[in-house]
Amino acid sequence: ITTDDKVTRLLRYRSAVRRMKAMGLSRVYSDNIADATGVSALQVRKDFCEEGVRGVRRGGYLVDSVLARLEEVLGKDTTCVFVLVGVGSLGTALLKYDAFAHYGIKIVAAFDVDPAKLDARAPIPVLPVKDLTNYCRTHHIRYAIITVPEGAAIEVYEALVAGGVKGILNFAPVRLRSAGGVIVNNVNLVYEIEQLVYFVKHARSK
Amino acid sequence: ITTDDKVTRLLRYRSAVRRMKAMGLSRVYSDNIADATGVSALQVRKDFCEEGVRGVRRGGYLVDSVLARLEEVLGKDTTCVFVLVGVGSLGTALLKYDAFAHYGIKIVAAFDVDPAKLDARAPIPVLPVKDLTNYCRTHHIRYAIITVPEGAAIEVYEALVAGGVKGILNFAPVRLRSAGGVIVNNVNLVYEIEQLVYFVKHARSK
Ligand SMILES: NC(=O)c1ccc[n+]([C@@H]2O[C@H](COP(=O)([O-])OP(=O)(O)OC[C@H]3O[C@@H](n4cnc5c(N)ncnc54)[C@H](O)[C@@H]3O)[C@@H](O)[C@H]2O)c1
Ligand SMILES: NC(=O)c1ccc[n+]([C@@H]2O[C@H](COP(=O)([O-])OP(=O)(O)OC[C@H]3O[C@@H](n4cnc5c(N)ncnc54)[C@H](O)[C@@H]3O)[C@@H](O)[C@H]2O)c1
Repeated sequence: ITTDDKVTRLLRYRSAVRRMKAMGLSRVYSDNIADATGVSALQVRKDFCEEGVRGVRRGGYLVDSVLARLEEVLGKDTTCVFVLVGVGSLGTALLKYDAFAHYGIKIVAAFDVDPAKLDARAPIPVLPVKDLTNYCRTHHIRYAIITVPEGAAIEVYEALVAGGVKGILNFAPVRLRSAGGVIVNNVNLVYEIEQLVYFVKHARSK
Repeated sequence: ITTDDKVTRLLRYRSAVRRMKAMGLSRVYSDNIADATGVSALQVRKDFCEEGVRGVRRGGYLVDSVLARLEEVLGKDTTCVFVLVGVGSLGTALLKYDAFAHYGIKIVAAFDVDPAKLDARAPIPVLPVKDLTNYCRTHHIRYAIITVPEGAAIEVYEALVAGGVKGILNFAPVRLRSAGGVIVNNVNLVYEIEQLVYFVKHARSK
């Protein structure tokens, strides 16, 4: 059985090896993967050995065989369909980010409460938030991204859960809890900055 | 001596109690802090006890005394001055985010390679990236945010390090390494989504 920490590492290896493949590499070494993911080369070799990723005699691993084995272990990578709620400055940046498609991440619809933002005929339609629950239910949406202001996050979360959504990426600085089969990943950019600042200030004293 | 993990928790407690104070609360309980930060109430009480945050007789903690003690432990919160490099869709969203100011985070200048984006008279001036190293050196900039495309991230990183910057928040999907007294925090939104998707897919089997 794969532990959560190992899964996180395997996902990073897959992401790194895919990028290497996109650069034209056909063979990779544990040192390359270590540099790209921040995991030690020893840990990479150990994980690969445990998960049945075989190396080649002359050293290193074949890109295609690493990816094939990781697909078996992590599950076939199907396209994941997301909705996004809150088409403000952060939501708009995420809607424009076409690199998501390389990773099988597809945003199919967005929702907002501001009538000026609504546009049902846009490539990614922007629909009224009052239709959110129904839309998720009829389209069997499993994933959502929340980029609404702090004060609206909980009501949007509840509307998504009512629509059957199972995985939520939340950017509002309010912690939404994973409960009842719904998993929430809270990304708090302020925490990221506060942590950076603390460790810079205290790095000198180490 | 405070470990890294405990520091991360204390930063979260401070952030949560500040938000509670902004809501008008004068007293908080370990359960509130546990809900807001995702740490167990027991761990909150243990950390507070170890760091000398005193509770009150009738239960809970006074907001002002928690914040005063955490300021002593974590260091006085001075305003942190940042530059941002790469004024594209993500960079623009971060420049517009006025909540950073509540946490003492101030972006004073931005840089880009595209002449159409330059505007030295904007509230946050957008300057040519060729001036980045000099600007950081003459203004004693210690922190930077990188929101340039993947291919430009390493050269921007090197220009920042040459300018004396000590802490970098990197959004480009390339891992920049902390080295030589410079600390880099890599935020990879694709990893966040991949991890969410994996745990939703595998949640059912638990
Ligand atoms: N912009 C950033 O760089 C940044 C950084 C960190 C965190 N965040 C967080 O991300 C969230 C979005 O930030 P932003 O800067 O894009 O804000 P914004 O104000 O630009 O956009 C918010 C959008 O949400 C919409 N909205 C409000 N209530 C809604 C509701 N009930 N249902 C649907 N839509 C609703 C608004 O109409 C608006 O379009 C906020 O919670 C913010 O704290 C933003
Ligand atoms: N937009 C998103 O939602 C999102 C999500 C995850 C990660 N990212 C990452 O964040 C970064 C920025 O993404 P974006 O969507 O804002 O891209 P973008 O193309 O909209 O913006 C990039 C900006 O960087 C500038 N630039 C390019 N080379 C530069 C250099 N050498 N020096 C200074 N400026 C330079 C460009 O002129 C442009 O203004 C990318 O690395 C991207 O992979 C973006």
